[in-house]
Amino acid sequence: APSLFAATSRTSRNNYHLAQAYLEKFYPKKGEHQVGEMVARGGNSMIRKIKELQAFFGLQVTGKLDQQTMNVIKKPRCGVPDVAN
Amino acid sequence: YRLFPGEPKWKKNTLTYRISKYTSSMSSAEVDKAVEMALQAWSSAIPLNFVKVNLGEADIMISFETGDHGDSYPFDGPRGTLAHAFAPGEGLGGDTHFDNAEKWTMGMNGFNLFTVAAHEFGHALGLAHSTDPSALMYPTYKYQHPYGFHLPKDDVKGIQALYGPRKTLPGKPTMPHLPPKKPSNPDLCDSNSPFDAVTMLGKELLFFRDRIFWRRQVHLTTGIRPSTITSSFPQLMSNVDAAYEVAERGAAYFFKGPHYWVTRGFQMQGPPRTIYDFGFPRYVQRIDAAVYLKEAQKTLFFVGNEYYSYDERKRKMEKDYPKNIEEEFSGVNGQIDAAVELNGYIYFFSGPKAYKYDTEKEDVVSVVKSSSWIGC
Repeated sequence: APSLFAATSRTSRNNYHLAQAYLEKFYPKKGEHQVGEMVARGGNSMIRKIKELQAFFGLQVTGKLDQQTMNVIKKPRCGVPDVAN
Repeated sequence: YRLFPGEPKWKKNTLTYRISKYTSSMSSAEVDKAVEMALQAWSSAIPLNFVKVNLGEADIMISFETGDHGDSYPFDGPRGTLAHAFAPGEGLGGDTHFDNAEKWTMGMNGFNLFTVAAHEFGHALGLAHSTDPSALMYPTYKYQHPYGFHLPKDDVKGIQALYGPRKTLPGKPTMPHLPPKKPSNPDLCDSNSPFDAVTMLGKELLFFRDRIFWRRQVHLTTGIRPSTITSSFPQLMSNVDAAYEVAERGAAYFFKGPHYWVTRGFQMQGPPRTIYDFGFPRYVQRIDAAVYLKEAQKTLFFVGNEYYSYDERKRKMEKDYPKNIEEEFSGVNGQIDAAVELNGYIYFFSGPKAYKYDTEKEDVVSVVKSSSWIGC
């Protein structure tokens, strides 16, 4: 998880949770979590989703929750996922 | 643009929609208007029509919901997620929900309902989110001006990939889907640029073209001043289709696409209304020109090669119309861009020419350059 942060602070923790909820909602992956499957919280799938979001919005693809990525995550938006499942 | 997996689309060309729950932050008439305009944005690009129903099930059920509202996609309170819609299909398919915790408006404050509705109806018709930041189907909110709105190219390509283009209808042969041409430094005396509309307003004659209009005293050809339409008529912005004044009523009417505005002088009188108030058939989507005949108290509306006559006293379209323009107004050639009555003559503007038509002789008595009216 520390590798995701561009900055370390309480804000970052809040950002992390906000980003996690955002990515689960708008960048779900078909068949991602099989019932009973053990997945580390966050981990690679989160970085992969962050990269997917950054690619979708034409941001620099870093896999990190940098300022630009957080700005997009905080924008009001449509509730339909960006990747159709 | 992107489509949903399996490219779901509607298999019929007339869809019903129903607003089953309204929001408290707008009047129901405003919600109806915003929804109608948002659907119009799509129906002007594809051969799909929308019919509003007030009872029972509709293809597209529209409602304002709060939090968890039973479709496994709970809303999250102010900001964040504003609305969502389901891809074409039975049941929930096409249904569109707006988060009632948002402040919905018709303006730039809060969240503009037209903007969000137009985006969600893209989903309801089969479009997924686009990665093109200029597209309406880009996922994040960006205010869109409802009046004179044109679908961005990316969205036109996407929706026409599903439904094909709508065949153009009678009326000004403009391309409704392309943003109005923005001449970088327009030659104001370009005799090949037709006027969009001409009307009296009080003691002045107004000539409209693209984003500009000219004001002139009727009997003076000096001191004619161009200015931007938005400086005096912000709601009209540009590309007025037609205009006329009923001087004894102190009202003027300005037409753009399927809408018209009423003014007293330069003061707008309320929001735009629909041209179907006049009794036009639904296939008429825009007016080319309009002229009020003071003695007859009738207004002639020109659409393509036909014209209608509207009785201003009875407020009713006259029977036996439309009629063919060339048959009734001999000598006036080409599509009519604008018309105005002065001193008992009707002046028709068509491309570079302006025809002076004598209604008693029923003939053209002189032809001059259109641009000579603005001192060129």
